[in-house]
Amino acid sequence: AKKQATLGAFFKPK
Amino acid sequence: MFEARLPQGQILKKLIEAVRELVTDANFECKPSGLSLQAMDSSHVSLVSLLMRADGFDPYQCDRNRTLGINLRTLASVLKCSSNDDIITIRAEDDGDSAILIFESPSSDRLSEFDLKLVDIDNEQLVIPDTQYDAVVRMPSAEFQRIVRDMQILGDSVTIACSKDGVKFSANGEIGSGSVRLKQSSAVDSEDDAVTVDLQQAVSLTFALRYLSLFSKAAPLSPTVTLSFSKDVPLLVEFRIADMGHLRFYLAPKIDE
Repeated sequence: AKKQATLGAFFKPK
Repeated sequence: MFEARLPQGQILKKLIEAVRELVTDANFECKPSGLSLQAMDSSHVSLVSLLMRADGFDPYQCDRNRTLGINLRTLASVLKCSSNDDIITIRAEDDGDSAILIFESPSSDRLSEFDLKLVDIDNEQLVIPDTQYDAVVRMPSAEFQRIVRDMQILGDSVTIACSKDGVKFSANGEIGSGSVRLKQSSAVDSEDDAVTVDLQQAVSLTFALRYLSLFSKAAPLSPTVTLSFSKDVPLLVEFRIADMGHLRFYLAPKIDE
């Protein structure tokens, strides 16, 4: 099964 | 003072219609170079990034940087009071706590004005790195919208595979499975009708259809859409806004547990 990732795993906060 | 007059007011209407279901409140960043917005949906799975350059407005005046926090549902309701051929002006006084929207009919004989209260929005901004994507697919935006709609009858996820042959969308669900395969166009009458795949290497990723469906609401903005993929990074879905900017959506993939 696949799990939905969130953007925080790829993009850092400014 | 900030004042931006958009002769093609319907661009703003289409933009807000395209993002209002994804994002409730957003900060419009007004700078001398233009207007931008970055906002995530409430689950932080997708992100909207809008850019409208100053030269797309006529005129555009921005003496100092301003942040206008606006509830997009309210803005969408107010924009419904404009006609499609209206010229739309957004104005904000330096010390004001509201944004003023002015709708002007093409013959200038009807002028309506709405004063929208600004809201304080605490919104987390992300740095989006420049990415060399493995595959960039360009297709008619109506085709994208149709495929997303068709895949939704099968399930809530779609796997998109890009190869030298073209791009394949496939979905699996309780009722069965299905796929749509688009080949690269060989000869088309108009560039807007073409499907092109710019491939560095083959890539296959899985995404939630719910978000793609929300992104596809931007189709009226542009005849074509660009999808950019790399292994294990968010998908970039881009609609160009005439000659003045873009509306980009980023979507985190579904990954193996």
